Formats: sequence, structure tokens, C-alpha cells
Amino acid sequence: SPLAQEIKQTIADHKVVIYSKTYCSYCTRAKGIFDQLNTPYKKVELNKLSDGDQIQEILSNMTGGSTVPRVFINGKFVGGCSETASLYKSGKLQDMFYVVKDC
Amino acid sequence: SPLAQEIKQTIADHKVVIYSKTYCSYCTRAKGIFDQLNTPYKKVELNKLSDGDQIQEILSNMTGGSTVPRVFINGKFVGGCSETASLYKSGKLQDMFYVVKDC
Ligand SMILES: N[C@@H](CCC(=O)N[C@@H](CS)C(=O)NCC(=O)O)C(=O)O
Ligand SMILES: N[C@@H](CCC(=O)N[C@@H](CS)C(=O)NCC(=O)O)C(=O)O
Ligand code: FES
Repeated sequence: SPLAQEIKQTIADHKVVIYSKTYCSYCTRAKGIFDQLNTPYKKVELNKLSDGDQIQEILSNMTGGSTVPRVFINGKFVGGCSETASLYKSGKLQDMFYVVKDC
Repeated sequence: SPLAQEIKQTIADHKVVIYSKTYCSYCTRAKGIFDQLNTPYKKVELNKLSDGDQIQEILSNMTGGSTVPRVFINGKFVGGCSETASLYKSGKLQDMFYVVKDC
């Protein structure tokens, strides 16, 4: 569908995409993590979009779940708030961003 | 107003009252804390009530904020998720429930 294509394009076009709702503290926390890393991200606020429900449904088909936040990095689904926070605490999230050249 | 009276009655009638929304992880967490303590609580799921928005507005007048969760213990406003979690971690929440007789 055109909307599914649009979603796939968004995920391909941005290093980090966060499907979110503006009133949700879990979404605020996920965004805060990327703010901490000084990493730009594309946020899609589903409660502010007329097709927000449809987007959430397509995301459910794509990723197996429809909750927010739904975080994509490098075109891949990474998880929600818990997964993002867990990757951040373990340092694995940072690895997705910084490229250290070998000496 | 009758609705404000109803709210005051609810807060007076139950040891713990949690104003909540069913989809909200912060609300789930607040409820989980009282589940941990094996303490019964009255939950009011605002997104499931036709007058949910009005209740939220009255709560804002009563407590200075309209976010959820909004937790009352012994008829007093205690706070949201952060305050409840903080009281639990410090042991102060438990003190509100167990009465230890002096020897
Ligand atoms: N464990 C998940 C929890 C996600 C979750 O339950 N999100 C809630 C909001 S906090 C949700 O999407 N509820 C349904 C909805 O808003 O459509 C995570 O860490 O992201
Ligand atoms: N720091 C507050 C955060 C409360 C908060 O921002 N709640 C959000 C949902 S997670 C909210 O009520 N948003 C507006 C709404 O749903 O009406 C707490 O610990 O309870
Ligand atoms: S809506 Fe409250 S944490 Fe997501």
C-alpha cells in the first residue's frame, strides 16, 4: 500500500526513526536517549497524524507489535523503550553510531 | 460539581486510588508497585470513561497537574509514577501501609 511504502521510505531515509506519541513518557524517554547521544532522529508522532492508527497497524505487521515507542536504526527495528534503554546501558547503542577507525 | 464530589468520595473511600489509562506503561508501573506490596487499590481508567477528560481536568484543579498516573493514598495526593517509585525505593511507601505496634 502507499502508506506502507511511505513508512519503508522513512525508515530507509533516516539513521534513527522513532514512532511515538507526544503524551507518552516512554516515548519521551526513548527520544531522551538519542538526545543524550547527540544523535539526530526522525520522530513520527502518531497521535498527531490523521493516519496514525493505520501507521500503527502497518508497524504491527512489520515488527510484530504495535506499541510505542517503536525504534528503527539503520533501517532495522530495534525495539521499544526497554530495548533502547538496555542497548544504551550496555553501550551497544553507541556502537551503532560511532565508527572508530582501527589503528 | 457532582463529578468533583464523586472524585472526592472515591479518594475518601479507598486506601489507594490510581487515576490511570489502560495503555500507559507509567500507569502499569505504578499499579505494579502496589501489586508488589500486595496492597489493594482502586484504579480509575480515564480512557475508558466517557467523562474521563472532565475527571482529568478536575484532578488538575485539585492537584496542580493532569498527567497520569495520579496516585492518592489515605485521601492525599502522593504524585505520579516517579514519586510513587521513589517512595517505594526509599521504603516510605511501605510505611504508609504497615502498622508496627511498639513493644
Ligand atoms: N515494553 C514496551 C512497552 C510499550 C508500551 O506498552 N507502550 C504503550 C504506551 S506506554 C502503548 O503503546 N500502548 C498502546 C498505544 O498507545 O497504542 C517498551 O519498552 O516500549
Ligand atoms: N513524571 C510524571 C510523568 C507523567 C506523564 O507525563 N504522563 C503522561 C502519560 S505517560 C500523560 O499523562 N500525558 C498526558 C495524558 O495522557 O493525558 C510521572 O512520573 O507520573
Ligand atoms: S503513555 Fe504513559 S508511558 Fe506511554
